[in-house]
Amino acid sequence: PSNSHTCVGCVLVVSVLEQLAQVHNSTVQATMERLCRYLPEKLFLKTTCYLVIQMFGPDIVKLLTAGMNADVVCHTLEFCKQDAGQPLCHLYAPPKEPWRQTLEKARQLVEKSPALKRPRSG
Amino acid sequence: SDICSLPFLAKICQEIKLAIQNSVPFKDADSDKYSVFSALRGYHWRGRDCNDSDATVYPGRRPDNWDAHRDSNCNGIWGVDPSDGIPYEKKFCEGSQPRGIVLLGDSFGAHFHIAPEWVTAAQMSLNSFFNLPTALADELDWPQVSGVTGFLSSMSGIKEKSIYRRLRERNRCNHRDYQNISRNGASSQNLKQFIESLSRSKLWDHPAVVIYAMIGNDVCNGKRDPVPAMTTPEKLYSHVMQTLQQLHSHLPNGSSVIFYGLPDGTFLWDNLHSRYHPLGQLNRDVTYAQLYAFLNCLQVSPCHGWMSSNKTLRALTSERAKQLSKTLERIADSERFTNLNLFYMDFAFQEITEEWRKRGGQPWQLIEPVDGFHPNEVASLLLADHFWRKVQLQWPQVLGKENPFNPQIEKVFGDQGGH
Repeated sequence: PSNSHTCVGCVLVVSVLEQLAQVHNSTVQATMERLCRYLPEKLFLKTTCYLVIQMFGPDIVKLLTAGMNADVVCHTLEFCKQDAGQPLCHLYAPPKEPWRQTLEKARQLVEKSPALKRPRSG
Repeated sequence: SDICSLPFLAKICQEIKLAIQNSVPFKDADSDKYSVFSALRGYHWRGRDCNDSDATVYPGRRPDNWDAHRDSNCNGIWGVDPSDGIPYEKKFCEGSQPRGIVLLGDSFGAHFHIAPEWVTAAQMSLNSFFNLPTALADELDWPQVSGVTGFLSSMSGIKEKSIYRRLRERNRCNHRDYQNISRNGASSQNLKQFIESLSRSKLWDHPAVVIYAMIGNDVCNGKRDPVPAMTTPEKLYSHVMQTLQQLHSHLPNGSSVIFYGLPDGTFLWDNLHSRYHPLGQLNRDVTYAQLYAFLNCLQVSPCHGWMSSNKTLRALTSERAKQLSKTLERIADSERFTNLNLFYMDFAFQEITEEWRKRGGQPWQLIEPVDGFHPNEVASLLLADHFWRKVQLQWPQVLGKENPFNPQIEKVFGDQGGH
């Protein structure tokens, strides 16, 4: 499926962000900037990282600060999609509340976000 | 959404895509398939070109006029000994039975590796990503440290050397004669898409030792039901015979093809499923079983058949792998080609696991930690050691003779210009 690799990439990056914030006991915003600083300039890696922060950073901050995990963040931001009739794919243990409720809460947090109108490929 | 859609990058993007698609170097001025540039299918993948403006100069060719005036085969040996007027190449390499090493392989052969420090927050620092650009330009592969064609010292500290380095130590005239024709996702079926990138001339080059190591993708895929998509023994036979026809038409007489069998991948689940993945080590919340289930759900697992909690599926995958290995063995035993000698070797993962245990290691330490699938650098080098010992013992003619002039070559030419 075309968006599957995007989903894996999103869960990986958000997991790293979450854990980096935990290790350094810092805010999500500061952690995103720290991660971009770690990346080399070559192949536009640093530039791309700052661009991603600009596009999706505010939503990621809201969701992680509200205690959502990487699976929920990536489904909410539509990097992961549940195909009709297929199971919802997740890396971490499912949330205590049913998926539908958790995702509904998360979606309300980022309602009207301009990031949700951007394409998810590439 | 796509950086290559920017007008000023479109042309270079197109050239990079073509180089990757065709598995040939991005930067290759004389189009001889050898490059002075490391990544993007350059000398990380095949011996460095020593003259990128002359297509008749490249590693592995038979010397032109004994390389009296130029190093036509890039092995660093050229010129004339002033004491007797004899060209060094003639003096040191004539009759030494030079051999090049060629790998036809998949992600294992190319050494696919995602560095754990890229995904482990507790280990992350400013230095963690310094090698990421090169790795991306090499398709996340590290052929320069692989078990077959690696020319750099091991990053894992293990003392075993790659097959190329051993072949070079056996005969310094083989310097730079390596080609890693591998691709992530390669199988017996799709090899035809990139085997053309192999550079070997029947007329002009030395014989080659070709290792055919398609060790997984004929039984591995990410499909929800992976079994129907596996290669059948009949299909494998047909694909391999086509490959052999092609090799026969390109390789000089005296070349050899050694088929590697497929491993029994049940060791993956058995040794990893309850261990924590690097992403789960901080909070003890992601095991390999969870990672496998996630990848299978998304249908992007590199090997649903073996990376699965379903014991029956794992056994079915192993059964098919065994049938395919038998087919390769049968081809090696029964088919004949005038230019090629065929051999078969089991993929001895069980043996190297035992060897690793004897050294005090655990089997899980032989698997790539991030993808939980590929044998890692230590495993690759232990396999290279096993390969070398077996070939030396059973088929020494494959490797050519040991060159008694190696010390003199080293004395006169030092490191022969590096790899």
